[in-house]
Amino acid sequence: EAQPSVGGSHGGSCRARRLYVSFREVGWHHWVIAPRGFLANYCQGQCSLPATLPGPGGPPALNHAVLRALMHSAAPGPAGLPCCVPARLSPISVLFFDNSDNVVLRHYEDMVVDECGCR
Amino acid sequence: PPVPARRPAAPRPAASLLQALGLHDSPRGAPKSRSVPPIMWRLFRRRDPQEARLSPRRTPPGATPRPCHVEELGVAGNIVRHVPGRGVRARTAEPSAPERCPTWTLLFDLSSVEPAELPSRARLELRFAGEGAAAETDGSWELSVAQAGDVGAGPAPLRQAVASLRAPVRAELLGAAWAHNASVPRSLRLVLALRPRAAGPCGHLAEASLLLVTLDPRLCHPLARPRR
Repeated sequence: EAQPSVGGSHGGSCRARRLYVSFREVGWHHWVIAPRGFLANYCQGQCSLPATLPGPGGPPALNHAVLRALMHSAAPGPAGLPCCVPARLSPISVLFFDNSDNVVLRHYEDMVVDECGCR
Repeated sequence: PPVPARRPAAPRPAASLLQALGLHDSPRGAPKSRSVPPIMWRLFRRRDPQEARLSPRRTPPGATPRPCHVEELGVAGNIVRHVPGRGVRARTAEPSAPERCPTWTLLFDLSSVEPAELPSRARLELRFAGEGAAAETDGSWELSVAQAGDVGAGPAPLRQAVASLRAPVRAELLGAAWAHNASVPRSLRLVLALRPRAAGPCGHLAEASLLLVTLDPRLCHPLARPRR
């Protein structure tokens, strides 16, 4: 289930949105023992100028994304705005049966979006 | 005119998904007769960050488990398998043979392990039943384990004292019956013997399993590799 984005088509400034993946919905619940699903989340939102600048009191950070947002605000061109993408991800572990009747615990990296950023 | 190079057929989505999951073929589903061993639940609850967030008591606040390490077993690894022993075949001793207790041959199917995976722990777990396990007093037995191909080539590489058959008997295979730097075989065939030291009762092997931890260097930083 995904959290509906608010505020127009791109849903406000770039941030992580709630997205719950149910293994039943992808048909894996027969062989995945645990978890039943997990919070994967996703990134969505505008990367226009204010969003790319660091928060109040943050260090002056001129970077590629800020430069692109500046250029776009001065003269919108084909390069467009920076993208709203995962900035920090975390793993999950999945417990499942394999076809040799083994019980397997496997670690999968980069499965949960914790933070998003403009890049 | 140059013949257009044939583009390799794009892998079917299901095939690429299985590859991403590290599975050979699509799982059939939960086998009827297989329950989930408590150790696997414990390891899962300890490692699953979202589970840990839900129950922080299991993981100290702020401590995120290292991705390629199995904290509870103290070894590097990102895949843990609980492999049931198959074909537990007991061979009773010849009447004239000096030893009077049976020996067992066990087979573990390890075909689901990828060739690139490095073993970091292989723990044999044995449950005994019968007279020896029911005896209230502790006895003392000697467990010996050897790979089937090595039997007869000298004393068993793994021999350990067993004080009681009432609890599961565990034996670490890596470095004894299984060379540290050996890759994971497609199947592991072991010969076990349990000899009572005094004139005590023999044990009856009821169940055997293997807890195998491996590290996939393609997914884990080489520094996390198991110590040789």
